[in-house]
Amino acid sequence: AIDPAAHDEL
Amino acid sequence: MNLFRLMGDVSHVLAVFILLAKIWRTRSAAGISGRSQILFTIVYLARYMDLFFSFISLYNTVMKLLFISASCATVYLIYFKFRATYDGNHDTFRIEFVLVPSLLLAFIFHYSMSFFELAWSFSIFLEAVAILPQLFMVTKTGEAENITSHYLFALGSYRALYILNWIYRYYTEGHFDPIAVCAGIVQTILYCDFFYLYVTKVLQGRKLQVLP
Repeated sequence: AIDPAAHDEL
Repeated sequence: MNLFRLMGDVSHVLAVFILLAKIWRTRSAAGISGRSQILFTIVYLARYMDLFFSFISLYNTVMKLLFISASCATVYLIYFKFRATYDGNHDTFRIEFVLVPSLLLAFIFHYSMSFFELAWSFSIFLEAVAILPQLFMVTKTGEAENITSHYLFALGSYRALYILNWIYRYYTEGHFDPIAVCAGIVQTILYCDFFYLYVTKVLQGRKLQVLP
């Protein structure tokens, strides 16, 4: 599952 | 952070600097698609708006600022400083053909219906196809200079390495980001034809030439 606020990649 | 991700980022930074250095040192933007560079600038600006409200790490922040500033500088060099050398006649790919579908896809596939999430999705889809004007230009002129080829190879490798990173993250953390993964696979597929030519020609000391 993805936390929408956590785009930790570039 | 894992080795694949780090190698992907290194490759991405390398690509950006190869291009900037090539234009700066030869004082020429010949053979470079300004349209692709505008698309990449839009990609970075749309994706890294989270700089203002989300902090992930110093590494993350520095890289984001680097990609935004380097892409703006590249666009400036092509369209202003070395405008006379820019080969606009061969840079004719219609960017609305990639901008509009990316926007539509972002409205269909996103993680939440907020402005920043839509912008993030849009940037992911646009990045996958942002190189098309450059590849179109290479096909149209029938060749690419070696440094341009190195740039394309480094830029294509970056997303391919990210795919390995996503496989690794899936097994180690259970992390799975379907939007980035699907777009990343499409992005890498677009470079496959070029990778083949790069290995069979450029690495053997010949110039990259495309058959008509």
